[in-house]
Amino acid sequence: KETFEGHQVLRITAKDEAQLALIKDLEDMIHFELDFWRGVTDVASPVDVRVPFHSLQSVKVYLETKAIEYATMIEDLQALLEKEQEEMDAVARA
Amino acid sequence: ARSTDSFDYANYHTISEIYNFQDMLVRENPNLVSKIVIGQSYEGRPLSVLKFSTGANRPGLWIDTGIHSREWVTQASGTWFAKKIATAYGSDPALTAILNNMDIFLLIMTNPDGFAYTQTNNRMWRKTRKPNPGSSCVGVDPNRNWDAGFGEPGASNNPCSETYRGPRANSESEVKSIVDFVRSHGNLKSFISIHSYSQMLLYPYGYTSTPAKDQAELHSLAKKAITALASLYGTRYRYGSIINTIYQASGGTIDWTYNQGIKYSYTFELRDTGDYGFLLPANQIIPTAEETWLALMVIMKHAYKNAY
Repeated sequence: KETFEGHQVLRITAKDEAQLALIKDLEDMIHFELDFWRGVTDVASPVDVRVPFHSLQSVKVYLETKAIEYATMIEDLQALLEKEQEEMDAVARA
Repeated sequence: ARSTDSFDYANYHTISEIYNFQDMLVRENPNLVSKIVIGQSYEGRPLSVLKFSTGANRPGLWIDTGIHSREWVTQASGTWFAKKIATAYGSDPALTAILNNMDIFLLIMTNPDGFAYTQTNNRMWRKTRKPNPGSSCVGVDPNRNWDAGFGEPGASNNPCSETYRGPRANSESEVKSIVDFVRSHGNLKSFISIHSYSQMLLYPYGYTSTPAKDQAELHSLAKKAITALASLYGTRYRYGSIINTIYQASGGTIDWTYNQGIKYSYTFELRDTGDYGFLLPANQIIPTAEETWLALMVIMKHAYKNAY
């Protein structure tokens, strides 16, 4: 079973079209293995992206050097998944 | 659960529990609900549509959930919708009037292989599970596999992409089965495909910026629908055409259904109040389903009252 230890989901907010284009460039950086949960649309809409642990530092550095704002939407994806699984197991037992 | 009354709608369930739920609902409501198997998935799972009907040869309203398997709140909401339709018939005048004149078709498990895979191997799986010859990457995005602008910008030709369109339109049995059903039925009046998250109600087109012929009506109806939705918990939705509201997306479900003449073709992106993405906590399933139901009713009522 694939686990997501160390993965985070970042919420990225562009302040203008230029930053939006820079975020769009992330989509083409295949080696980061990013999973866009909410894709690049317009400046008013944040972008949510799941970042594997091995890419976290690089992606954050990329965003910070371009002065693109982001927040950590999900700090520990695996912890949330385990909680979800525990809830399902509890229901099944009940 | 021993019956659909004791089924726990406030939690996520396995695929077999949902299939069992469907069978129970059919057994409990033999004069209203039947199950139609319209095809099977790549791995051989049934594509079971619940048909809510009170008469023969009626026009139909279609709802599907879960085409992107990791969007668990959609299958969970679909289960709640099924029970709601069964219980509201005879007590809710608006739904009763609809069902006295039209059929409702509900496909809860639109991508069953993907859903099973989310529960056994990879919770974040979105696509189908058919292998791609020549690639180690599996699956096709079933919302890029329809014959509407297929292969144009807004989908990927890379099998490793989450938006891989597939080798050709309708290459996925999960898509082809719906296509065959829609064509053979020939009289669907609305088609609503449900996704999550990001809180949007969208209408065609996604593959072209040319406005849909009925854009004004679709826009106005979307506004009514999201207003009804927001009346329950204040959940705010955006609405508009796919290409103008999200981005260019080719080969999408409702672009194809609209081009088939199903005027009221919409796609939902359900709620994410609390920044959970695809991991919406189970305690939000019922509020999500309840508010979405209000919007669904607006669209279904409109389709019923504005025959074409």
